[in-house]
Amino acid sequence: QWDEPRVCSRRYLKVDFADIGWNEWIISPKSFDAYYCAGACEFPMPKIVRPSNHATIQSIVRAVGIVPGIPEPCCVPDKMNSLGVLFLDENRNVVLKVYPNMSVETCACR
Amino acid sequence: SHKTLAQSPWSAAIDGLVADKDPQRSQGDPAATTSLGPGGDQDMVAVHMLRLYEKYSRRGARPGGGNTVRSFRARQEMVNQKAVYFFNLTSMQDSEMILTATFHFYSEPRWPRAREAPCKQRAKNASCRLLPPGPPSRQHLLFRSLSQNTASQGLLRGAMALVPPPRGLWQAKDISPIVKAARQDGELLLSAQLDSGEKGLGVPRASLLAPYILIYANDLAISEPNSVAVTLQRYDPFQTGDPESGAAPNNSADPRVRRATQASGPLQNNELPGLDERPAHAPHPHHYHKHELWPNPFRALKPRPGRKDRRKKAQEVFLGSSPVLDFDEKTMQKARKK
Repeated sequence: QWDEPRVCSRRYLKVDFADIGWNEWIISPKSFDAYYCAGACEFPMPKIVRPSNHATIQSIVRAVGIVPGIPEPCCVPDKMNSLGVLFLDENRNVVLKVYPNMSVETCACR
Repeated sequence: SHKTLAQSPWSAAIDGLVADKDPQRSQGDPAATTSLGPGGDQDMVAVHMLRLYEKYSRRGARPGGGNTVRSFRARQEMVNQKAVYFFNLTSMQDSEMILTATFHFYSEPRWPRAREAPCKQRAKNASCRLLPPGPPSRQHLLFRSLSQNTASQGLLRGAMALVPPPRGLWQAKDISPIVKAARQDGELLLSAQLDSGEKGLGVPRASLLAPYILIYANDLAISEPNSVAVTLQRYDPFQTGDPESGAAPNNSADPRVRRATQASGPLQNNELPGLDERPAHAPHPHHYHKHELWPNPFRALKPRPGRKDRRKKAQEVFLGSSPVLDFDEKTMQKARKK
């Protein structure tokens, strides 16, 4: 964690279903790389954080300081990937579902 | 990024699959015939579902063009000496739009018994000739649907003639209209009867050969916020349910080591609880610096021990050093002077 950049970026997170108590009915995968977003979205924001126009203006308003109480934009997932999960339903039949937005591909300031 | 399968009854069956590299199975449509015969003794539902999962995980091929595949196992009962298979489809969600439904069954050629030609009286002792068996008997698939707990046989939804296969193999039939119509009428209990027209032949099959149904669907609610919790966040139905355990309702049976620690009682200092036990063999307990436990790139300056302590330490080090090095008194005095 010590050498992660301060600016908004994707951070590594592996989610183990056993940690959240779902492993009894999830057959596969046992764990997956979910990632998460964290970091600053301060003015001036570099292009790498892909700010929306609104986020850019919000950061300027905050930097100028005339309007009090405006927070900096948030570092949130931008592009995300789906994940197929094989699990047992209540009747112990095997079900396959493809859940969208399960792992982070890119982060952005919004 | 996917790890090995959870240790569950399925993993044994599915492991069998992973080890078995049947080239034929890895090709073509899963709903097509496969050549696994009874000798394969694998749980076909598990094998089929795992194959769909791997296909999606590796190549992103959406199963049946949708985002959900539900498998339904058969419950086998004998009705009028015939095996009837019941499928409980109630676990299907309202938001799941059925795309296709397939019925998978294992069939073998069924040869009728050889027919005996009537023996003429006069030629009684002549061996009676047996007529060659006729063509393999045709099989029919009959589907009925019923709502829960109705006693009737249910409404006939479809009948299919089956072409007897040259040898035993798994076949698949598209039963989408049957399942869609039954669901529309709210009759989510489906029965399937493999009827070959001959009595007594409906001998129950081993469960591994029991037919199964796959329903490919598109779940419209899967893009809703929190959809993963709607289907996967459950309260552990297998737990004994002892409220005393204080565990979170959907906690897994095997307690995992928490990565964070709970402060037991008011915080007195910033030390992590449970870390102040010193190893018994530590020589100078009061010199035992806790921060030496954490590898820290910045070494703190250690306070210099007093002159006497230094000399004593040197001797201890000396006494404790290897027995090989020892000096005579004169050398020692010189060294001390120095």
